[in-house]
Amino acid sequence: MEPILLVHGGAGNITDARCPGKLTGMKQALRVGIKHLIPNNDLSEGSALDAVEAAVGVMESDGNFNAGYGACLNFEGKAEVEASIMEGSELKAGCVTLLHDIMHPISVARCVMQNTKHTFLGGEAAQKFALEHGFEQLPENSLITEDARLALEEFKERQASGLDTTFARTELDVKQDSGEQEPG
Amino acid sequence: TVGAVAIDCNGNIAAATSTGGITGKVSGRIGDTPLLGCGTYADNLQGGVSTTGHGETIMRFNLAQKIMSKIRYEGKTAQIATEEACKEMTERLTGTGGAITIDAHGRLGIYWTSHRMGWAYVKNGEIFYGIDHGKQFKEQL
Repeated sequence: MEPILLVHGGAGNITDARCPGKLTGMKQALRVGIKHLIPNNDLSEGSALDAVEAAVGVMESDGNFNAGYGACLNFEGKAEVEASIMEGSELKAGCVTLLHDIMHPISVARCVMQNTKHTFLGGEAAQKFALEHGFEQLPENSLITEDARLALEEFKERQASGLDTTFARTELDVKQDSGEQEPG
Repeated sequence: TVGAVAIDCNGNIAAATSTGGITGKVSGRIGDTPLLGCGTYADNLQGGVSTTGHGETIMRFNLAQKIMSKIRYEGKTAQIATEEACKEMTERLTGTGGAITIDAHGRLGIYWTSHRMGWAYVKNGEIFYGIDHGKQFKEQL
């Protein structure tokens, strides 16, 4: 079978200004990830799992994407990140949520899959697990970009002025509405 | 949100998704991304999916699993399954999103109901990519 690697870089109201960075970043993710799909090279025997982790890892390091470095901010101005990974031969999977100041949550998710009998870790326990397994705790707010700060400022201004803030409400019981923002 | 789906030469499929959520979210909010069957799914017998978009909508609709079910039980191709499930989600729940899919035969599905979705794939030494509906670009790997 011909190996294939397919990626996405998020959906929503992506502005024209953000398109070039996303397209460049996705192509870079493919170029790094595809090396893991080619059999008999120096990196691997051709692993779909390695390929998706590597491709996502590239985009997590790229501030053009809403993941890892460049993640959207919560109302308190913090980046809380989450990820999941799954392989289709034995249906093994790993998931993490509410991590902070860790660059590659996708690799933490894979670590959960491969090193625990559990599937999903969250919050402080997930953070502790990551650090215990060698992931670097970056200085506080290291994942925050200027674009993310500006987006939160704009969100708060819109909220204060009563304008539509699309789905990103701070009330947990908000009704569904029809807008969208970039990117969920 | 970012995501990836791959199939290797042995037919093994994997999927991965990572996100920072949405701007202004409540501290402690969890979206679809870490939820299997919502943001991510992979099964060599059916295919692999990674989704993106409005998390509350996608998790309530179980978008990834809906796509898999259309492939498994309705015999749909990855493209048809992805397109139908995304449209049904938005028709039912209003919220928008998209997904990328590779089925067990190596066929691709790419669709979104949002304004835009960035996507790209590499196959046979060529990169295909796009971000707007109806526009696709190609270049050498």
